Amino acid sequence: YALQGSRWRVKNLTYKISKYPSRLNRAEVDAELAKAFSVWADYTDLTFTQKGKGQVHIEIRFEKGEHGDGDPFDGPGGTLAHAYFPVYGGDAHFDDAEVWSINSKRGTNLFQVAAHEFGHSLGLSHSDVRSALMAPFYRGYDPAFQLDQDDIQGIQALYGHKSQIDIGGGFSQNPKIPRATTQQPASEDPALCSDPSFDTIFNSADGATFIFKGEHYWKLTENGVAAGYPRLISRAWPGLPGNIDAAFTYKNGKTYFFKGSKYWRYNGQKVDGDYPKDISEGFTGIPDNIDAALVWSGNGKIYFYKGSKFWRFDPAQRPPVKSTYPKPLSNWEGIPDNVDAALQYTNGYTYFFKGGTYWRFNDRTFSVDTDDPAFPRSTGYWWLGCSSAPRGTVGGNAR
Amino acid sequence: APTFGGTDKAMSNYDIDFQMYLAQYGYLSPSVKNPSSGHIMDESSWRRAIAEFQSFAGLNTTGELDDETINVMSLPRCGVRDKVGFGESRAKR
Repeated sequence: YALQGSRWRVKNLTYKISKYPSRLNRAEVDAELAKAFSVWADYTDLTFTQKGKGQVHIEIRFEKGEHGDGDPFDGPGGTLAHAYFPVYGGDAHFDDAEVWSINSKRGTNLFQVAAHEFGHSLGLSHSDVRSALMAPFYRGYDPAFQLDQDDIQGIQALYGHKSQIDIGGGFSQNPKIPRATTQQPASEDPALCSDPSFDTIFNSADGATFIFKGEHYWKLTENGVAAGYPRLISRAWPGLPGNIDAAFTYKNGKTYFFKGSKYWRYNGQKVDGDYPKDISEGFTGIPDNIDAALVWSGNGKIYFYKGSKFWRFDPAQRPPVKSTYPKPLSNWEGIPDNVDAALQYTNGYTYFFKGGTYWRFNDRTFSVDTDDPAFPRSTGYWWLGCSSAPRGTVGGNAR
Repeated sequence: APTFGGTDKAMSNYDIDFQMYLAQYGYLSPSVKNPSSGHIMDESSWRRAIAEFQSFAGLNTTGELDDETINVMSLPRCGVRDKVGFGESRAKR
C-alpha cells in the first residue's frame, strides 16, 4: 500500500452527494455509497454520516467531461472516477458518462469504484498489489468482494485498528425486545431471505456474529446482515473449506470449526497450528458429521448435536465425554431433532436453528422459552432483517 | 508531430496517447501531458517510465510498449496518479 501523506484529524466524517448519477435511483445510490464507506469503517473507528446539504468533509459528485477541477473526464471507459486526498479536500468525482451498475456484471460496479475512491479521500494512494482494492485498475464486478490485507494494513496505518467491538447481531440484553435500532448500516440479502437457513452460526472472540452457508459467510448487525456481504469463507479464514457443519468459540478465545471427520482451530481468522485434525483426536467421544455445537450458557460446557442425540464435552474431565452419552435430544424440551445450528448468543441466551426457523432456550426451565410471539419464529425476520418474513410464530409448535 | 528522442521512428498519435497516459498517472513529467508543447525526451527516461509502470502493474519490466502493457493501459481505471508527486520513488513500506 502507499500513503499519500495526509489524513483526517477527526474520525467522525460527514459526506453529501451534491450531484447524483443520471441513470440510477437516488435511494440505491445512497445505499451503495454508504456500503462503500462501511468497507473502511469495518476496520477502523471511522464513522461516515450522510448529510443532505451544508458543510461536510467529503463531497461526492457525478459529472461529465470538464467539471471545474482541471481534470476532465473522458467519456465511457478510460478514467472512471477520481478523488482528492484529505489535504486537498477529500472530494470524490465520478464520470457520469460511465454505465454505473449495482449488483450486476453489466456496466461498472458503483460500490467497488466508490470504495476505491473513498480510500483516496481517506489518504490512501494506489497500491501495486494487484488484488488490492487500492490497485488503480477496475477488474470487473466481484460479488464476493472484500478488502485485501494490503488495504486493511494501509487504512489502519492511517487510522488505527477498530477499537470498539461492534456487537454483531446484538439483540438488546432483553431478547424479548425485537431488534434495537442499529448504528451499523445493515442490508437484507435477497438470496438469504428467500432461503433463511444456514450451515452454522457462531460468535467470534471479539463478539461479532457470523453465519456460514456453502462457500460464503455473512456478518450480522443489530438488525440484519452487514452491508458488503456475502464474502468468501476461504478469503477470511484461509485454509477453511465451505459447507461447515458446526462452529463455536471457546473461553480460550479460539474458534473451532467442524466438517465431516475433521476440525480446525483458529485464533481470530488465523489458523492456530497444523489443521485439520481428526475429531476423534481432539474431541474424543464426539462423532463425525455433527449437526451443531455450542458452549452452553448454563454450565460453560461444550454440547454437540447430531440427529436425535446430543453429547456433552468437558475439556476439564477425563474422559471428556462420560459413558452416559449420547442422550436423547428430546431432553432439550421443545427442540427438534436434526438441528442445523446452535449458539450461545452475546445476550447470554441459547438459540437453536432449523430450516428457516429458530427457538430460544430457557436455561432455567431447561425448555424452549415461552414468549409472544411463541417459538419457533422466523429466522429471516428476527436475525437476517428480512422485511418480507413473518414476525410471528412459524408453523406448528415444535414437539 | 514533434519527434521524440529515445526512438528512431516518428511516433504516431497512438504513441503520444501513451505519453499522455504515463504523464497523467505520474510516470512522466506533467508537462508531457500538454500536447501543444514539443517535449524532447531521452530514451532512458522513456524506457524507465514504461518500466516503472510495468513494475507497478505487476508486468514484466521490459521498458518496451509490448502488447501486455498496452492491454493494461487500456483497462478502465481510477483517475488518481499512481505516483503521487512526480519523481518520487515509491518507498515500499
